[in-house]
Amino acid sequence: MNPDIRKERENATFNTDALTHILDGNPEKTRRRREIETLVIKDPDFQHEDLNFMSRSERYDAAVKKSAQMILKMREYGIADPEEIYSYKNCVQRGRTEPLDLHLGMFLPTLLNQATPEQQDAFFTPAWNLKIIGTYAQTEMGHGTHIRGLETTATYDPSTQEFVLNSPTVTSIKWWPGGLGKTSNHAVVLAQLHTQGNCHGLHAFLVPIRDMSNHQPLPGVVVGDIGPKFGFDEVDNGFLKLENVRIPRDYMLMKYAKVEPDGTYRKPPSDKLTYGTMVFIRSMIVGESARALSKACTIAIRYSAVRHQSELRAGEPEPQILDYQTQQHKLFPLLATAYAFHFLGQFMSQTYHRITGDINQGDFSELPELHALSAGLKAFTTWAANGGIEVCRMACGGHGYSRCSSLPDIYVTFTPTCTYEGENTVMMLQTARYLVKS
Amino acid sequence: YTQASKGQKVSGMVSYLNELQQRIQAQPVSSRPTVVDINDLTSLVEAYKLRAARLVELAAKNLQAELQRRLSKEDAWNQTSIDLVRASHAHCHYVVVKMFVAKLGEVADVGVHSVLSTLALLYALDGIAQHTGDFLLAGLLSMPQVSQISQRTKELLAQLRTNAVALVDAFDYRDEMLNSSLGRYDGNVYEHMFEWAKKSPLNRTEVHESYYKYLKPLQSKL
Repeated sequence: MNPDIRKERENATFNTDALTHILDGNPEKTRRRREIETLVIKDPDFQHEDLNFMSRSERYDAAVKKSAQMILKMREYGIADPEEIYSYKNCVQRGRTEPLDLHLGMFLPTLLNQATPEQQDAFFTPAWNLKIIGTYAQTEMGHGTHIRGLETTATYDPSTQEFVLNSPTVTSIKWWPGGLGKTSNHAVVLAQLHTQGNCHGLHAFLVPIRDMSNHQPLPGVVVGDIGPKFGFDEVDNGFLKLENVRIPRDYMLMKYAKVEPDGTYRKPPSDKLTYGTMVFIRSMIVGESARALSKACTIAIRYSAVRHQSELRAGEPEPQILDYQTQQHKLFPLLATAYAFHFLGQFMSQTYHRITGDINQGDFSELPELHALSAGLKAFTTWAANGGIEVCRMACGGHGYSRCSSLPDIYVTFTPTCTYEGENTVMMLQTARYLVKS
Repeated sequence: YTQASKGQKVSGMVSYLNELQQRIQAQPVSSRPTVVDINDLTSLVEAYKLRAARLVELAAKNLQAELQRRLSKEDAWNQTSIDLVRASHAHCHYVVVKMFVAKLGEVADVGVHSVLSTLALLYALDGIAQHTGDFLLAGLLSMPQVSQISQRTKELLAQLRTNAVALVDAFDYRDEMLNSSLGRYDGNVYEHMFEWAKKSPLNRTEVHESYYKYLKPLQSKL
């Protein structure tokens, strides 16, 4: 071990394991997390060349291979607890996103939450067994956070009891969903429902997009990869243009809102239900902010303990750069922020579970505040973490620019959190709305 | 600064330091009551709260003023949105500080509690330093306190220096998860960087094919 860093650890005034237990929640969670990490890291099936040395196509290929093996191994080991699934997946993909992310994180939960029992019988088990590989297509090329502005239409045809899905303009082409370009053969498509000459707003439709036997795009479906991005090289973020694609009436997810065979529309009991999902995702993102920033801090601070540079006193050996007050002032407030956000993430997760319990009892009273708070905190933490990762990268000097530091990857993987799941400024204004109102 | 503080004029981008000297002399000691005790976390949480409150009030009043002047509330909202975002930001900041301090109450281990308290204090004071204007305008801070906060922050940095590596160790990222030469647990950064670089695809051959395709022909032509 490098003598400098050894000395640092010998001088510590507290027990790191004790703090790790607090960060994990309790000693048992630490033990289990480490167990899962060892399971993955020792697994030869998950070994591969450094992704930084691969082309984009090879990176996507490696990610699909790992995802496929991950699914099998999770079944084999009986990993079913959502937190453990998340932890296992995070280990396998090393914190990167993967082509099946939306299948696991959005498509399956949407079937669970918005499909009728009959629809679940038809779709859930094949989706669980990856016969149906789905994604969640909401955002359009010209429309993002303001979902009421989405243009894709689903028009009911009572004569054939089908919906006709259409992308009327270029700006209505679905754009961004992970796994949409090359991986998925179905998509939950959010579209404006038109029946009996009226528009009833956004609803979810299950749309087959590729032939399940040969994966070829189906007639009327134009689908593909949107091309290289700042990061997310392992994911086929895709585009989807629907040219009057017909789907049976019971491919509309009807657990709440319904359309009768004659085209009559039945309203959902409450529109607050979709807010619950948003709050969940934003709570997770707060946790992500903590994780990304804490990784960046770990790299920058350990490196600052090892790197010696310049002179503090003439003629003496170069000091560790962590001894420079300016270096401390760059990094330590960010370290404090990482801890702050970690505890905030724990609070958000606990609050979300508590309020979800209330919601199940029909008590929505706290949902508006949690919705407003989660929107603001998602923006607040992702902005701060985003800037913080860049400060950590620069604090490592030129070496921070090399992929070997992992800091560029952490940055390009994290920075989309500032715009997806609600653009941050819009999120802040949602919180403001609640504040002004309160 | 040193030159300026000795009265020697400085020019260019730092010329405002010349004024600094006059301003300090001219500034009477502030007699306004101050709310924040910069060493007391509970007091700091209170200060964040009052700052948020003030910004929210400010945004709301501005919105009202816009409403009086504008017919549509959408226009008024848009014309106030900068204030509104600031208010939300302040609100979120208050929540983050409040949660951090609340978490301390759950920590039993003395050593851990001590280092986390130092971190929480640094986070709170750094936040105030970054948004000094808000706190000053709200009357939550006096001018002398601004300097005290700066001084206190430096003390906290020095205090944290001892535990910096242990604090990141506590995040417990395995090398394989961090995947970083610079952040390796054992600190053998440069050895690992060299090994990593040697695996670069460009190094698969000692002489890259582009040499035969372009450089060698170029040399023969010149």
